[in-house]
Amino acid sequence: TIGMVVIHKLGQTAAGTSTNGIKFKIHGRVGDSPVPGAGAYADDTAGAAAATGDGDILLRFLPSYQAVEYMRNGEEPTVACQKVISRIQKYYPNFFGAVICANVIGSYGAACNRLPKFTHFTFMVYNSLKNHPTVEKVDCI
Amino acid sequence: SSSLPLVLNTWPFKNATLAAWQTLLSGGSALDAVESGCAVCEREQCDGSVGFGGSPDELGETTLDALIMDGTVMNVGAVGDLRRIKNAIGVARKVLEHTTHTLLVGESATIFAESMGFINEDLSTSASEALHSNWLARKCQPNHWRNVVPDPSKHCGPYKPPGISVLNEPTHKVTGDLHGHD
Repeated sequence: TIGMVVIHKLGQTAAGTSTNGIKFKIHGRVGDSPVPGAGAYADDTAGAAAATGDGDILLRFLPSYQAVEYMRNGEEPTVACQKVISRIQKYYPNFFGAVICANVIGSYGAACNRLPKFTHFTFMVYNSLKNHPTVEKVDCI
Repeated sequence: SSSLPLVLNTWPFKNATLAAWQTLLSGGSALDAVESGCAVCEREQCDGSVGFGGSPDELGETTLDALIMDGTVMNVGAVGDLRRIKNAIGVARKVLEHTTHTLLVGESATIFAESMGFINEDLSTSASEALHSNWLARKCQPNHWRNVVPDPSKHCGPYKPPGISVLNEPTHKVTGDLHGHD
């Protein structure tokens, strides 16, 4: 799954996802990706976010909506992402998932749920302070 | 806002990031950038988790999900369980622009996509077919069933809930009394 967040220089936000889902899914299964507020969410007045991972679990917690609402309440993007991961961890400590977050002034962050084989999450950033697409990494919590 | 514009995406899908950025540089909107970035991953089958030829379902078919959201007017277009159409994010954009709906799913979403000019084509590849046949050979492990018989951790389906009588037995008592009704 790719989840993408874009903030235009004039402040317009957009978000999106595209995926072929999980392997060997039951015919007809849809995960979090195409559901607004789950796979991705954007609101010019607060920011935008996108999620990736076990879509059957993520879908139940609307992670990208929740992250945007945390940013609306003043949380920094990294903290907003971490709080979303923590919410899910309480119920599903071993879920596979990560969230990327960006606020309306262009700050960004990410968070992921630490698993034995998933200790950091890699994402891409390109903004006017960089002169090429840059790989960044966060340690999972 | 000194660092705007911003493109951010999950996983190290660099070509998607670049395509979105270039769309912005050439005057595209944030929505155009999301669509072009995600479409790159659909074409390049990013790590096998995006686009055609990946993640076959139990029947061996690849189905796609995509979403695009405009944060200025809170408009959304999405497709779920999209079958036989490669450019899922492109169809999602058409849902946003040409309907008042938010999410179209399954075979009907395919019909909508064809009406918008998208090509109906097989999304399987030799890679997805091999993935699926290997899975069958491994007795369908892993799978997403639970609380069913036969034991899904050992066998392929078809499955049904435990304790249920064989489905072709009537689930009500047949009396033959056509006047015994309420």
